[in-house]
Amino acid sequence: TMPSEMASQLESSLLNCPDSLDADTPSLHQDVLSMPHPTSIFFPNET
Amino acid sequence: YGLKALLPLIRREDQSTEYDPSMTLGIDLTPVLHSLGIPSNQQGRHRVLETFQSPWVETSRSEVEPRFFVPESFKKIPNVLQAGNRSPVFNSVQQDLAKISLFQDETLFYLFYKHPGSVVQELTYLELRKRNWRYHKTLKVWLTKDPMMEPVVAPGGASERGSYVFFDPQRWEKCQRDFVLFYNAIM
Amino acid sequence: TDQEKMSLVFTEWVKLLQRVPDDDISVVVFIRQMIEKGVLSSTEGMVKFTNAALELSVSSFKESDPTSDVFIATDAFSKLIVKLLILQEFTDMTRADYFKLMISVITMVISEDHGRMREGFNERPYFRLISSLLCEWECVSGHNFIKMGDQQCRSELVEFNFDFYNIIASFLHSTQPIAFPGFSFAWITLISHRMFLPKMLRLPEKAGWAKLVLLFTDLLKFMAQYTKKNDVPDAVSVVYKGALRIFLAVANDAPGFLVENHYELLNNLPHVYMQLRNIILSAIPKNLVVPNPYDPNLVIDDVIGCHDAPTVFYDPVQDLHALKKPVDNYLRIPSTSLQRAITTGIFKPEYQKDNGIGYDTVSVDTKLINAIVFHVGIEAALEKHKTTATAIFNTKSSYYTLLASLLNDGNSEVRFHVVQAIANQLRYPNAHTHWFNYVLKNFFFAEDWGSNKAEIQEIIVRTLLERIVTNKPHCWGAVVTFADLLKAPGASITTFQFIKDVPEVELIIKHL
Repeated sequence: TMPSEMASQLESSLLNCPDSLDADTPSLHQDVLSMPHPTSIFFPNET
Repeated sequence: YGLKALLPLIRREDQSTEYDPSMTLGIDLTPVLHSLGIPSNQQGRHRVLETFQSPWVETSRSEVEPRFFVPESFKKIPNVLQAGNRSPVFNSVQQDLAKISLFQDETLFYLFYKHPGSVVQELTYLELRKRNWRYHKTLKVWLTKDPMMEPVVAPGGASERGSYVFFDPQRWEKCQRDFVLFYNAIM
Repeated sequence: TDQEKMSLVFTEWVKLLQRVPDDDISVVVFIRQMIEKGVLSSTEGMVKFTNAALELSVSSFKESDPTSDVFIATDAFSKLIVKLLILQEFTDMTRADYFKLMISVITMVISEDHGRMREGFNERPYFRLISSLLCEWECVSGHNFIKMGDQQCRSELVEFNFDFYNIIASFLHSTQPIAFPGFSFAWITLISHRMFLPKMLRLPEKAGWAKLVLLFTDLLKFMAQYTKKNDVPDAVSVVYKGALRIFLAVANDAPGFLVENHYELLNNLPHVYMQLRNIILSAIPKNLVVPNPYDPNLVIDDVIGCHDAPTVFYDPVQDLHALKKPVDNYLRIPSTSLQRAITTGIFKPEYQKDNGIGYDTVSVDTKLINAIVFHVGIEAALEKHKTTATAIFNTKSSYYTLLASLLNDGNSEVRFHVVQAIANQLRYPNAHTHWFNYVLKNFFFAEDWGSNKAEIQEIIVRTLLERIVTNKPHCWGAVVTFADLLKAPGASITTFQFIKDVPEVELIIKHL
């Protein structure tokens, strides 16, 4: 049987599980192509 | 060690009392393979580990950047769009309209979808309209009239039926469709 | 204090990287100055700096607004590590030892944090550090480090590349779930990382395979340890789901890895994971076309693939230990004394708990039995290649009689595990599948088992059936062998008493 301390550590690991955003390629310095600007609410708002 | 040991596995009413059936008899793997991007009839054609997002579907909600190589000759190209040694930027709707008119349709679509809420999204909108593309507010895609066909306006004048060329951002290509276009849906 | 000085230097580094692109001259100058001013010139300095940088990265992660970029410092540290590996001249210490030292410090920090924080431990910054390190390395190592201008440096890095991945793999082995349960889900995500797993699978000369098998074994052992039959903790169930997807991805991209390592992987796979076992054993080498195993006219002897022996990455002879000599000697010249040495040498000194379908303990050394069976199969296929097929497709051959004597002299438990070990070799069409199909068929229909005949037949039917009643995939060899038993002339097996005694099974077999 899994010791209870191990079980709670495993649970905690599950809660903190890294996702695909955590695994994405880092980019520290990014030249911003374009400044923010209010656009139509009908335009897609997610890249 | 004999056949009776298999009974708890195969007896429907006994399932999940002695063994976890999802691990013993297992599950239908078709949706799992689908979630991995492995079509069931073409295994091995496409390598999935190169773009593997996460071991679990629940933590795979965004794409991850795969391995790629950028040759040096693609970088630090001087004076792109007269920007000198810097990368070009689009920060003014007034001043940058001339630059945006130099791009092909596909580049405009790319910039439109890639940079929401920005000057360049507004610029590409204006330029595409100049080129007779119209943006469909609910479908969130761009379309233009098929020059081969004249549309038929509906009685009442709220819509027309005709042949249009759509740009599909998922498949990244232009495609022709017959369509009923409501005028209040486009901008 | 030294710690404070190191922290200041690292903080400057993080700020610099946010202002300039990483190939800016100021980045190179910064590193040069770090080296010239002796920040990293001693082992002690390196340890202190790594400690300081990691501590800052982790605390910066914890203190950052979760909606902002929480990994700025961590990513900067990964980039620094790669820059240090590329830009330094390694005179006092090899590049590999340098990297090993940094990774050891990182391991110690994880260990200390994990032990101190217990359920409060957060694996994410450590995950990000290794993930970003893998991404940064990928960036510089493309096309054999073609971005390196200096040819000397470039060839050194090409040589070092294997060490890089090997050291990361060793790190992962040290931080496996059994040791650091609070790091488990990050760990599983790292072993399957897109910048690690495919690389390890495709290093030249399969250089990454041994370590990969080790890591998969770590995962399977953890799952085996804590899988109760009907009371799988939720978190372990999630681990299983992740493992399942990883193995399916490997089966798609690199089936050869599963084909050549099935023996080792199965040694650590809990028996209750029947579908996962089938996934590993159903792997087929790329570009091999396999005839329909359900074709009633299929004759295994005519299948072309059965001429060729499968490639084996790990030779099971290494696991025979004291029985290596008796087995090899028996295969050359069988004798009853050698036979007895083997059939009595397969027991464990004491009972152990196990998680089987129908049994809770094991008193035989199943790994040894698997090794014997597999080794005999490998030798048989070699013999066929050297001489003729009749040398091994022959119930009087030493290869056959060795396995038969294990059944004859053994009890039910021995028989079961031997038959299971044989069934593990019934895979895609190859020389092993072909020979073991012959062995099992002959075992089934042999007339010289005496009163043990029914038990042996029942164990064979059970073993094959459990591999076919699962959801797909099903092993080609298991299906073909079972079909051969059903198709055999004479009384249908559904008339056998041990099958009629279990009506549900009788129904399934009639359906099949």
